[in-house]
Amino acid sequence: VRREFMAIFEDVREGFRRYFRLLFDGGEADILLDDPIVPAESGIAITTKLPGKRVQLMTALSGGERSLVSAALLFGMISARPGPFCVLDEVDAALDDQNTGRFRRILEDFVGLTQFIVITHNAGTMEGADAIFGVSMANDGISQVVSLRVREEGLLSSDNGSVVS
Amino acid sequence: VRREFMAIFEDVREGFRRYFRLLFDGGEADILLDDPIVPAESGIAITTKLPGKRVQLMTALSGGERSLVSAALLFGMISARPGPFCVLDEVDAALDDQNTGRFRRILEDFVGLTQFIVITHNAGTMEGADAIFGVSMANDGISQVVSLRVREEGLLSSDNGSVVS
Amino acid sequence: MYLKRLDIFGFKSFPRRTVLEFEQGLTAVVGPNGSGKSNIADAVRWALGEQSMKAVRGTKTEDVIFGGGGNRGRSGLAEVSLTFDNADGWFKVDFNEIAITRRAHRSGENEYLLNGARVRLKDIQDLLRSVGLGVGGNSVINQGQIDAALTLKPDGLRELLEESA
Amino acid sequence: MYLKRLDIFGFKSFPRRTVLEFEQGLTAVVGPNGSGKSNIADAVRWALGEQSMKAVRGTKTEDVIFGGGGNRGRSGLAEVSLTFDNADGWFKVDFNEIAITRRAHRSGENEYLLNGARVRLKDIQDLLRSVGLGVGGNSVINQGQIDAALTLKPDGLRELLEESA
Ligand SMILES: Nc1ncnc2c1ncn2[C@@H]1O[C@H](COP(=O)(O)OP(=O)(O)OP(=O)(O)O)[C@@H](O)[C@H]1O
Ligand SMILES: Nc1ncnc2c1ncn2[C@@H]1O[C@H](COP(=O)(O)OP(=O)(O)OP(=O)(O)O)[C@@H](O)[C@H]1O
Ligand SMILES: [Mg+2]
Ligand SMILES: [Mg+2]
Repeated sequence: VRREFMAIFEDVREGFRRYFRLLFDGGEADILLDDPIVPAESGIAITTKLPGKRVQLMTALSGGERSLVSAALLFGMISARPGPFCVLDEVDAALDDQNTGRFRRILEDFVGLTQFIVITHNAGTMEGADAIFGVSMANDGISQVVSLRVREEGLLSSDNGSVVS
Repeated sequence: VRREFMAIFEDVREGFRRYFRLLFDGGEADILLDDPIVPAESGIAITTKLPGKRVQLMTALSGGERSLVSAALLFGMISARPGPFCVLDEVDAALDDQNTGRFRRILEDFVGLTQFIVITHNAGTMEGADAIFGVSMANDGISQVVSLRVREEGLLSSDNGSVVS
Repeated sequence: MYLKRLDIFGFKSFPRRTVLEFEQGLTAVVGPNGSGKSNIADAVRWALGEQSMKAVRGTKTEDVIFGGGGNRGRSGLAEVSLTFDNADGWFKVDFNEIAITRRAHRSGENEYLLNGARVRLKDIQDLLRSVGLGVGGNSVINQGQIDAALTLKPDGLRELLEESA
Repeated sequence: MYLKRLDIFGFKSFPRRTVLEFEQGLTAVVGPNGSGKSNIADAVRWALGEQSMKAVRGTKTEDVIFGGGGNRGRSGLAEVSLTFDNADGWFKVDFNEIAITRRAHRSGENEYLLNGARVRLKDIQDLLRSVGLGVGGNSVINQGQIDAALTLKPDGLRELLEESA
């Protein structure tokens, strides 16, 4: 159990550190074991140092910074033990345009490794998509889904064929 | 105490119902006393009926719908007992373009009654502003504020004069 | 392996059978507030065997069954299927496609099916865990929950890492 | 009455004296992630006498004092002033302008000033409550907290209404 846990921990740590530096374009981050002697029962703490800033409390991070640190940890866990797919529901809501761009570029790196289904209002995130589903609701409280093919046709075109009702 | 509480409750209720209908462009909402006999000790429950939908649990509301219901309650409380100013920190983060527009129009209605200072990433909300402050941080962790005059000059122009350091 | 198709029928705001066919890369889901995007994320989480109704924004089984709207009465049943492409044999079973289905009746009874055959919840959970898709893992990140990991205590963070393995 | 001016000095990411002069209408505050926008909202809440450090994203008094950055050492003092225009006599005191100041030292000691004269916290709280600016009220809505009212129990909602009066 202990060897397996340490293997996971080290893989997640390496991924977290890598994605943190990509998302923040610099800085340092780490995850540390409270009690390295008995790792499988030890707590884990996160430390961050943002580029240009002193080391700080996690509570002092801004809304966007919290989303980016959490995204780096999530990408670290996914790259350590990839699952077949991942659904992200508006995780980019707090991000400004520049950080949305960085976030999107990481998602694009995962293509071929893990499938991502991303719910978003952010035009910057949509730009990277291979396919887009548009969800709407008429005045009857019933959801409709339309598939907007992207890649091969360049422009978004609505392909009603896939709305099966 | 009881008469004063009931007066506040009725004013907030009237405001909440009005702003709900404006923000959702229809529907119905209300706040109810659990125990009308002893109002000052009674709990308060919120009920909502969104346009085109059946009455539903508060937990089933979407992210944007929760923000709008809460905004309607906030505007109701402010209109019932106006304070001199109110600071709103990214309360429009979950709103789509249409709802951002409705939210902005209500803020504009308050001009002259209550002063609003609104932190936002949303271009739709900025459109309604009489003045804009731009905050930035160089690579040294130190915040700078620049005042971008709006109204009289039409286009945003940076007026470094107000950065006092 | 990837998620090839999602079928939703009678679940939340989808009374009609709705089919989403996914590509392997990055898929974006977009639409106005309250249109049903997070309901799609809930459908995926629910089909993976989620036992906490709170995690799909409800309080009891019935809350996920379409409650009526427009001139359509409420549904008697909610059914969601996830169809995986298993050409690469990630699932250690001898099928090219794996379909996991969950059904719930207004009586509160839940049924689980694997490629159309009734199985127990435990069978689904064991199968999913073997490919890193356990409900506790990172397959669905709910709206507003991206930074939940930052509020965990050190022991909670260790558990998060263990579950993602 | 309205908030005419905000002076921040040594508070969080503002080591230099920064002055924001406000109009009566709607002011927008914009800028990239982590630049210091929410720190401005925290400065306002803090100057209004907020006693909970958690409500300004800290754990102890020192956390709101500039901690250093770039080649600038940490500050020894944090000071925030709110200057109100009282031409309409909303504050029942005989001044055209009311300036409320809060200062904190690294020792943990807090000072409160009214138009430059030392007063007790209680004097500030009484004065603010008389114009509907009590800390519990709705003068500052923190980032991510807009829908907090929807998670309150019925008794909590009644208290919210009472505080806003
Ligand atoms: N059991 C149910 N029956 C019918 N409709 C339901 C049911 N449960 C939820 N809904 C509807 O789903 C809507 C919420 O949808 P959802 O949360 O998916 O919106 P969204 O597209 O994610 O919006 P946002 O962009 O605001 O997050 C609610 O308004 C509610 O009417
Ligand atoms: N005591 C302090 N000393 C120096 N810097 C501090 C202090 N407290 C907080 N900060 C800095 O303030 C930054 C956060 O700023 P703030 O929360 O205001 O950002 P924001 O503009 O609201 O961003 P977002 O758009 O992401 O919400 C942190 O990165 C931190 O470096
Ligand atoms: Mg949603
Ligand atoms: Mg902020």
